[in-house]
Amino acid sequence: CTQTACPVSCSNSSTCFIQGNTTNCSHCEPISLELCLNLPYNLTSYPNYLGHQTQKDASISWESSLFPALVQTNCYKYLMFFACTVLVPKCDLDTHQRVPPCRTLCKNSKERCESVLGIVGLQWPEHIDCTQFPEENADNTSCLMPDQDVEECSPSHFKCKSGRCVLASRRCDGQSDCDDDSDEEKCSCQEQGLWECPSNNVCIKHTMICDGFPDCPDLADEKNCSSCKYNEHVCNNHECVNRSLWCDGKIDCSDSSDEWDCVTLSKTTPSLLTVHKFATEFHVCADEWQDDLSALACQQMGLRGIPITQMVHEPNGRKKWLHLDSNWRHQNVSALQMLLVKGQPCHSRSKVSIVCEKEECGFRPAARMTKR
Amino acid sequence: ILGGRTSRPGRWPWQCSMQSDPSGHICGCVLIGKKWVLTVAHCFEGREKASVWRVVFGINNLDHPSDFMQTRQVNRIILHPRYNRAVVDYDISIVELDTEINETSYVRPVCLPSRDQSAQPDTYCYITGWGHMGNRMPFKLQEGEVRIISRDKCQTHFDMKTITSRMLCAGYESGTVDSCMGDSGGPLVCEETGGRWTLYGLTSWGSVCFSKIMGPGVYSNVTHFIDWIEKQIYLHTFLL
Repeated sequence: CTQTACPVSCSNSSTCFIQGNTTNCSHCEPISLELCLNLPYNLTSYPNYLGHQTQKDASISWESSLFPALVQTNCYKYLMFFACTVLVPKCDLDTHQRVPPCRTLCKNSKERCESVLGIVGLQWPEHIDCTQFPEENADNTSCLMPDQDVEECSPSHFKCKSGRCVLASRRCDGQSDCDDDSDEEKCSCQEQGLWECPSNNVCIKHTMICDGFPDCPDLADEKNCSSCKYNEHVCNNHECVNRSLWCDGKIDCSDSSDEWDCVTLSKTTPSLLTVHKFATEFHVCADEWQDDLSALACQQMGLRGIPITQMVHEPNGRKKWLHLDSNWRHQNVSALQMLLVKGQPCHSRSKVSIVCEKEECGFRPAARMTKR
Repeated sequence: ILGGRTSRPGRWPWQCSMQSDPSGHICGCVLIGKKWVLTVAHCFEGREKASVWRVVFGINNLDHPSDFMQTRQVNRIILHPRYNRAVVDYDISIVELDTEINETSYVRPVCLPSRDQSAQPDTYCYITGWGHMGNRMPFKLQEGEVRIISRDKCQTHFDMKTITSRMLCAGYESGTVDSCMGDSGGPLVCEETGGRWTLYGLTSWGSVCFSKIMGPGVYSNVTHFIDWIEKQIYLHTFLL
């Protein structure tokens, strides 16, 4: 390599490491640059014609901001296509080499759009010298020209009826950006092929409904997603799992949500240990309780320190209680709920109450003072 | 960090460095528990295997290991399942260390915000990292004070990208103090009453930080991910 390290584009190539050069290390990779996801090809090869070593470099480059801004001026129908051929050059699957744009495409883009840039005091990117690209139909060379049906706007843009490209984020924003106002037409989510959050009218993709990740502020996109039977409980990802499996220490929902929040403390004083086993809330009988079990409970709640344990006597308590399994000392378990069983008498008639400490965090050491 | 200053050793005890051979420091990271670190998902692009990484804590000068330094190997990398590399959304990951760190005044976790605790626009917070300074890469940890910017205002700086609720903007319109390449994954922390520091952001993306295009930096919005972070840690501590 001429540099001390292999370029990122060659980092996965054994050729680069073994032979110490970058020859033959080029490879095709899928296009991930958002601006150029609607090209008639989907593989690219780096470095590109602007000198960027990776698509990440290209995505944060000056040019990847410049071209989309320029495309809004409608200066040349195929400007975005040209921009993408230099930002993410097509990769030839046979040779793994990049395919350049044709010189004519480059020249047309420059001639029609350079003057627009000049108006706002900017210059055409200096790396783009059209003479480096081959002429169309030149011997033994291939180059890219746009088809008639090539998409003029990038995926980040909305195409006005007039053909102009405006930023997608400006569609339906209450202000006309297209010269024919078409960016403010058909603005409902339904007409855009999207789903509308009822509380704030934000549009989300249909694939985001019932996917386990809330996207609407009131979680409306994650409601009414499952119909579980009477003996089942709903998982966070909307699967149904038998209630008897809830908080049994084993994962039954594929997203493990049946084992989340199994151990909590009541908001009352004293704070009673509460376990959500069988999808029902139980208090815990104090028979045989030990301090290390309190420590485990605090850890499960994300709290640390040495807990304070109290036994709260409740001779007439009617709330359902859980009891330590008679065999609990011989069980090697990681979660408290695995040690608790129901249906046994609580001889002490006392419930476990715990006070946990919050984990120490966020404090910086005090600044040291030195005598001057 | 652009426009920052060299930090005093131990001033940011939660700052850590994600390192991999042969490059050394690649990304910043933040200690949130004895065995758990947050960073951004994009740091692992092309380096997804846990075994190639090590995490260094308690260090100020990358070139001069200190007595307070602790190094841990990575046991597990948990990328956010919705991470989208094309638009850099959901840019967050959790790293499980092979063994717990020893908590000292130089190595100490930061607090995470609660679900309803978000960084308020116009408040001032700090970013830290060993990223590019505009003219060179530093050896010593840099810190910079940045202002939290509302999402609407931030969107006006990034015509080509959507600022989502998973993102948080901070910095200045002129870009005078900003994070830069190599700061990714590092903390954006704000001081709460009582002198406690809370992690609100992880350095994620922005304009080319030493180009003519200025603007704020964009950080992963930690508040948005609190449920996911807590559940992943719980799952991998108590159930797997």
